[in-house]
Amino acid sequence: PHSRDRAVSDKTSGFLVAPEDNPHRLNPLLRLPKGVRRGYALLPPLLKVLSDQGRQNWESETPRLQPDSRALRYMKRLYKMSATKEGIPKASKSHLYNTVRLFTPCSECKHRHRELMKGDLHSVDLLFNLDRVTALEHLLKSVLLYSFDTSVPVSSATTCVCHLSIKEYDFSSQVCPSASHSIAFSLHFEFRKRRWVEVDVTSFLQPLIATNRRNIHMAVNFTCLVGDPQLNTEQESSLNVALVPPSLLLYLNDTSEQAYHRWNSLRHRRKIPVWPRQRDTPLADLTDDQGKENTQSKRASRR
Amino acid sequence: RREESLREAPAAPPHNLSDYFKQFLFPQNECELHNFRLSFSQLKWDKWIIAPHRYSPQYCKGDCPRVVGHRYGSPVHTMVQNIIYEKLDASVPKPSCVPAEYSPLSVLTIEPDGSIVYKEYEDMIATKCTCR
Repeated sequence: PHSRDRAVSDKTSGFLVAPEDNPHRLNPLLRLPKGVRRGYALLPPLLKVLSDQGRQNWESETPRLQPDSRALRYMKRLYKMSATKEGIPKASKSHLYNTVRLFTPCSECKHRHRELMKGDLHSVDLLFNLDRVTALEHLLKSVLLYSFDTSVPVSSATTCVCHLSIKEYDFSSQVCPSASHSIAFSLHFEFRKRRWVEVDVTSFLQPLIATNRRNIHMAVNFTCLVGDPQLNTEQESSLNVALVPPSLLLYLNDTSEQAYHRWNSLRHRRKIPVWPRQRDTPLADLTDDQGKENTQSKRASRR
Repeated sequence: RREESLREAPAAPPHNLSDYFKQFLFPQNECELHNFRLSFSQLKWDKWIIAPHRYSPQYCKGDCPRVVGHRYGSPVHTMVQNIIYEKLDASVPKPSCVPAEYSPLSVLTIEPDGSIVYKEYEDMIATKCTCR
């Protein structure tokens, strides 16, 4: 139950209270459990500024690193698809995520392997730092996001089949410091239609993220077969330039109170009919007082 | 109270008795939802909040009638508190005009480490008012 529905003392401020302030005076029901306390420390700045303790001047805060322009473009596109112009999340039953994080690699090492037969482009070492992922954000899906530089001319009629191999180096393991897990993907797409390519790596990364791994080190080998290798060296060169190192996309379910829980909204809508067409139609599943109150208020408004 | 006020002010009767009595039941400035829009640049947050550019949280303002009933979807306790305020203890506050329902807001921000996050926050926009 939300804290605003319960009696609070005059000196508290709803859910932004930290138990360290008045641990004994605070109603036990309002004391934040450990996991949520961690969430409090990482409250989004939008809410942190409003808290009594968080009167921070965000201008004097450590300057933020500027994100990659391609990454920014992708996320803006995702925002337009996910929310209305007023910023309200679009009603959608197809996904349950309420958080999407995009990380660009911290460091990379490009090794170009020119193999005419395979059309191998390059192998890249990628390091992603996931410190911003909170304990209350649960992973639903993880994706490697590749983008193509459309300013580089690539034959629009070309069809490319790509093989992706991911290796993970477990530095924390003393027994096997270089143990690797690899998976391979086959992708088939046409360049003329694609600016972005998303490679689902959920099954590979989920065990790592579930154990709160903060740094993920991957070696990605993106091999592309471009038609007849002997006749398409020029095409391969173009493709080589067009490909950029991938970003890591995490689709998450934030279980904290301040995050929007879509399934609660859907469940609430199912309980309360939009508007009963017939007054005698029995209203199902009105087991809670809130449901009765809403229905009565709607009837009263119509009267 | 109406009878007392009539006795105390035996001046010329009002032209429209219905409207005269209504002012006691329905306040002039009724509790209702008001529009308010802000841009994050006003708060100097536009450097790290990429979208939306504007935010309309709305707010509730106005007087709550003595008899709220079903009009605002108020619980019975609201009327009880009104009675307590009027008849028993004026230090107990009158019911207030506050939001009853909200809608969420999607926000796109840049994190300190340069990563980008899309997040949907609950209860960010007031959509309906009540007296409680």
